[in-house]
Amino acid sequence: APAIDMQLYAGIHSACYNYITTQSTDTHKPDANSGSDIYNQLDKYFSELARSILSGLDTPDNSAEETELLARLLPAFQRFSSGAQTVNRLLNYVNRHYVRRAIDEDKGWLGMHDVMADFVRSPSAPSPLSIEEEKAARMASIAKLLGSPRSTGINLTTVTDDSPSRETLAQKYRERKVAVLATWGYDPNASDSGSSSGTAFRSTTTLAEAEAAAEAASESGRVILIGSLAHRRFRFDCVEPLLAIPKGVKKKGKKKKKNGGQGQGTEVAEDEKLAEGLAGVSLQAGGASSQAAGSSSSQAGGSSSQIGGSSTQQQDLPGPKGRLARAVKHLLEVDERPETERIRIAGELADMLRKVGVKIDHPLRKKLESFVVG
Amino acid sequence: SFQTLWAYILPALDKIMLP
Repeated sequence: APAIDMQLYAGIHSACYNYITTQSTDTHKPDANSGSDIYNQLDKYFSELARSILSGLDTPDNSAEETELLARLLPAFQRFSSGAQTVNRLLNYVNRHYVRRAIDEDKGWLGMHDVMADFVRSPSAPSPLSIEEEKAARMASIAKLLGSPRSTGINLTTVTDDSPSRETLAQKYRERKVAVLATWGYDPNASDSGSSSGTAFRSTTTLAEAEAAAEAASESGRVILIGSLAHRRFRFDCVEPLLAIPKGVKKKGKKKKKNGGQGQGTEVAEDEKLAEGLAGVSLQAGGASSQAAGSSSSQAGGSSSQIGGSSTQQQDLPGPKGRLARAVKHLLEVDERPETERIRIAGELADMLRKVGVKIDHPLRKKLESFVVG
Repeated sequence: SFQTLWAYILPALDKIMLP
């Protein structure tokens, strides 16, 4: 991505500052609401861009798809991703003003309510209150507990409150966060927490990288840093359609997911099974309100009946049906380029999937990472 | 207004994001 000159940077920073501060005095609304329009418009912008990248992947000749798809997708993602980092810096005022406040209000990728959902169900924490009362009482103190999770990792240790349950909650939050970040490759005990080496595949992931991936894996209702917002949109609007199993006769680029699942039989079940592997929903099933627009498969949450229900159907498939899965199969099994080259491409793709928030237990990520490592 | 702000931001976004 091209560098932004200082004047433009300063101009946009002040424009955002002026807009947000003016808006909040004009409307007498809480500060946290200002900035949401910029944020939502950015989300739309990234969405349109990701869609146009997806449609740009189509070839006039279907037969070239397996060899050409990755050759076009990976550079497009690199460009998108590096641009996203630049925009993240350019609009850092929005990150600081709007995103951070939203996180403080428990609208971030890992909310205290996610942790509490576990906590109130735990038999080790019996309560005379009903679960709802308990939850309501604790929700009232959450804002204080949530300091600035991103800047320091977790700074809840500084809370000096006399309530023991707050301590317990803070501890639960820390444990949960470490556990989730571990699934994104962060090892808090690793001595080397610096940036990765130049190898195609990294063995260590920094805290910031893991958290960015965890953010990108969140549902669309969660407020995350602008760079991660772009990656999440890339997942929703470009990667997930490429991973999706088309229904019936394959139609390129236009696959609609039916979330209702009524009466669609195996096709819907297969799609939802795939969707389970995509988003980081299962670790965050806290019932955050998701926006209806464009959140695609992550909205399939709650379909727990699908977990065991459709496993046999996928085994009947003769080969991968998703566009990306076919391209990967070709890369790993058919492609005649030197192995080092194929490993490099597989590593780049694995990296892309992680960055946009496709979970490690997704079959394609597993396949790619074992190819790269093995 | 928001439109004015966005009209200011958009060209920068395009410059950064578009190939």
